[in-house]
Amino acid sequence: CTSVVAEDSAGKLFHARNMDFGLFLGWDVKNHTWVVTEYLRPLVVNLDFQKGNKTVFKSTSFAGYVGMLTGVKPGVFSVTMNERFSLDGGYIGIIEWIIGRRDGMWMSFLMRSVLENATSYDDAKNQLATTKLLAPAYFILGGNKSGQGCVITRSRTTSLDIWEIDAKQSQWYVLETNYDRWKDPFFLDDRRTPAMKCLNQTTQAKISLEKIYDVLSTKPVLNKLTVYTTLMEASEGKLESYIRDCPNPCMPW
Amino acid sequence: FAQYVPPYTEECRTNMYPPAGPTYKSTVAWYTIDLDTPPYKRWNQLLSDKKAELAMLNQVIKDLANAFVPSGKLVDLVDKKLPSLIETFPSPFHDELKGIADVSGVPLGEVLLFNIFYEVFTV
Repeated sequence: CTSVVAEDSAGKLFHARNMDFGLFLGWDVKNHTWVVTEYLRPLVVNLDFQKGNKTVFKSTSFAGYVGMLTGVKPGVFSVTMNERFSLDGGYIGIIEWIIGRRDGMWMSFLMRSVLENATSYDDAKNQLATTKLLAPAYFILGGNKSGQGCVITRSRTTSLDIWEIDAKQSQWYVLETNYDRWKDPFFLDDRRTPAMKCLNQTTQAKISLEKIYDVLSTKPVLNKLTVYTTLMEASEGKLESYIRDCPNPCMPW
Repeated sequence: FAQYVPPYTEECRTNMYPPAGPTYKSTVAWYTIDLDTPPYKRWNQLLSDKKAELAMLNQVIKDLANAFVPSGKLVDLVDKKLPSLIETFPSPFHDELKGIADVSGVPLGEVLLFNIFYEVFTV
């Protein structure tokens, strides 16, 4: 996955993501595609969660999947989640859950709970940073005013790092793929460098959701695992999604 | 073929929006989920529309599992043992998952596995 929160020169925040899923889950040698990725695409839906006929939050999800991975609470915040691989991974959390240690939360259920119940950017940040989880994760959060954008790097038990937008220090965007920001990405899977190159080339003065879509359409940020691209703007409650394809030549991840 | 070798990267794309062309497949349909509806029923409309697609994904995952464990014991484990975990899930998720299994016709254990895929695959 690749997630970006960027702030333009007027302090407006944009949030977008590529959802990549299906690595090693069956390679179709004839069509050069990942099998599970192909079958996930028809399941992508946009959801408008309502209470009393009013929108509580919007999300891009998969039919049959009740947790959330991408969503916006109109006027308040937007949030995405990227997978964080670790030896202390979710399978340990699952074993703990089975043997009765159930003080952690399933990642996608936490995302949904935050989208439903958090009342502000800071409230969402606090819940995502402090709730005990069954698996490590990256949470990428965007708000509705200048400076409200961050990447929360989570282990199962604690927040390891919160990296915030600081436009005054020229840090006008935060970008997360699937690696800790203080480490180099795996050399066979460097989507960070090309994405940063394209964002830097765009410049803060010209950044917009359309320009971020360009970045997310550049290979290998767009790759064979990319199921959908979502563009969000919390201040206007905007969420739009597109099913993607990556014709050859294209990186498998 | 050399372009498959990392770190292949192309020049930054421009003017890709509005989405069109070979990297764009389709827009995404909208559904309303009414949180005032009982959890068991709130996904009915969506799953009625998408049950064939969900069943196909499910079959693909089963085929993969059977390729790794040809005896079928892994799928058996998911179908027979995993449903017992459902009651340990917080509200409203356990009722929602039961509703999805009933409407889609996909076994509850397999619906549950789909929903905890993230935790299973973070290694």
